Amino acid sequence: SSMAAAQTLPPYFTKGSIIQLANGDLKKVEDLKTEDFIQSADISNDLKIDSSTVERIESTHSPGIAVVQFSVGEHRAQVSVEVLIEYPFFVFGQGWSSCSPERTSQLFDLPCCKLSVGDVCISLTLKNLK
Amino acid sequence: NVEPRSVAVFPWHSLVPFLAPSQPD
Repeated sequence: SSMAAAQTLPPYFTKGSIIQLANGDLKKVEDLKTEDFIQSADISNDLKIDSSTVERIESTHSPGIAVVQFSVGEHRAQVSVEVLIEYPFFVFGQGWSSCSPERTSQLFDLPCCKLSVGDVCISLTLKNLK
Repeated sequence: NVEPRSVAVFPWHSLVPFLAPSQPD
């Protein structure tokens, strides 16, 4: 059911959730901009932004679950992630995007775009990762 | 009277998936 799916996603994607940026500023989740993530990563001691380009989106035999294949970072490492179709990724210059923006809006009231092949999502890696 | 309510505040990095694949040597 949709309730079960909603409960498996963390609460901070719900519209109105308060998010603290690295400089201490508070913003609502729906108001976050690309710059907020970039500036927060800039002053973070241990995190840095990595770009993850969507290469493929596939449905699975499990309803409500998709596999998103990303090309990550300058080394273009291939990473496949199994996600709920309502899971929102943050796309550079666009904002929250999911495989099913209708479901994301329905469950979280979060304004959301359709995640598409070629979208560049914000992801994080650890600084000084050897 | 307005009762003070605690409001959850989430750190910005919670919202970004960590994707840290093994880097080539």
